[in-house]
Amino acid sequence: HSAILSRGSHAARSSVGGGGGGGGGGGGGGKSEENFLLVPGATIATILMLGALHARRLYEDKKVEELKEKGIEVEFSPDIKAAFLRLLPLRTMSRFWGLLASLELPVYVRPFVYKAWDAGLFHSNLEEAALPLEKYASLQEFFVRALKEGARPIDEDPNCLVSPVDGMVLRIGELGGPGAMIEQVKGFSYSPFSLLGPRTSLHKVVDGNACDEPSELSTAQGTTKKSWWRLSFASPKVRNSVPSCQMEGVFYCVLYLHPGSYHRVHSPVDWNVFVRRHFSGNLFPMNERATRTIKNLHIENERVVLEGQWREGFMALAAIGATNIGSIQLYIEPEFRTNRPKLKLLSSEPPEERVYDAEGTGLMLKKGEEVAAFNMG
Amino acid sequence: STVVLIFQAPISGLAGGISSSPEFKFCVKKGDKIRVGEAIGRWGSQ
Repeated sequence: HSAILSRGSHAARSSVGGGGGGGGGGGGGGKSEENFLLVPGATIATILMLGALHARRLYEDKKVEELKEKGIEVEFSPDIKAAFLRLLPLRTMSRFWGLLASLELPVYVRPFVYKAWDAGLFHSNLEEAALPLEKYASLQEFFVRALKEGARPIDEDPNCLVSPVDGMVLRIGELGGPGAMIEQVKGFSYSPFSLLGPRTSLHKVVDGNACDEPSELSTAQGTTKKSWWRLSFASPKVRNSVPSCQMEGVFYCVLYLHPGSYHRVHSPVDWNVFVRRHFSGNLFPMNERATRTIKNLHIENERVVLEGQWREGFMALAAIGATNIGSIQLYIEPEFRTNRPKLKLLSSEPPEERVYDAEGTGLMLKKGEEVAAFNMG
Repeated sequence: STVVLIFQAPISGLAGGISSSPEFKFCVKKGDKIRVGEAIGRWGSQ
């Protein structure tokens, strides 16, 4: 930066000198030229700095990839940049990004922008879009686009649970007991109860297993905690289909959506949603790097939890927002909004909860049905 | 953005004293790319 400025100043002085006979007026012209060169100098320096930071990040990401290929898992390591993120008004930034993304684009520009955005940057298949690209008025509309009929066939096997999103499997596993945790990254885990909320029915599921002892299996008929919970909360259809003596475990699956992925959320099975919880938290980035450097990422960010019952028991789906994908839209509750300005300073406020259909049957969702969408900003 | 699913699924089947194998098994592994509608896990039929 100094070198550029120095060269710029020298060049300015030479040109002033070369002009000759300018007197005081010539000196004034040199100063203005110095100022003129200061701006491009600072710009170049900023670009170089950003380029260097980006190159370093690419190098680090490549190293992580190489380690993964060797089977070595990267451990959690908090860094100063992650701490700095807490100081930024990420929710405001997210909403501003949403505002920009919702601006209507001229029709002739749309295909170029969307092709550059998705196909160029994120390698999506634009041919899957339900409408011609010109029909999407803004980047935001394009981002939550529906797909052509049949683009995502739903596995019809009644004994399978399907993916609710297009994404990458980050974690899968079984929760062992009341103290079980979900691993965010090696070296850091979080509690599923923190993710779902203090009033989650998962407590009852984990605490009261009806089939702990094999001897009880063939005789249990609604006398245990688990069967009480099922009879209390399940819809008539669910009640009839639950075998009275089958051992069940609690499993989890964490799926990450890349920025270019299809961003609608579908139902993984036929189930009844009883409760929706909204946690108005932070909006940290959710990329892989953030996952291994920011603690409690999944339980600090704004999220919507749908909780209910399917034929095998408990089911919960948590959709977690991020800075760029800040708001979550629920098709089952169109008036519901997330990523709103926060009036309270405390980030640990209790979740806002809504019970669907207090009569106990909940909202019935079919396997593959659209439930929600992640919006830009 | 991220989606987390937490669910109950069969881990053994001794209904009516007849042993069966409806145990839930994930059919994906960590790092796999998956699309809407593709199976995450299955459990066997009796």
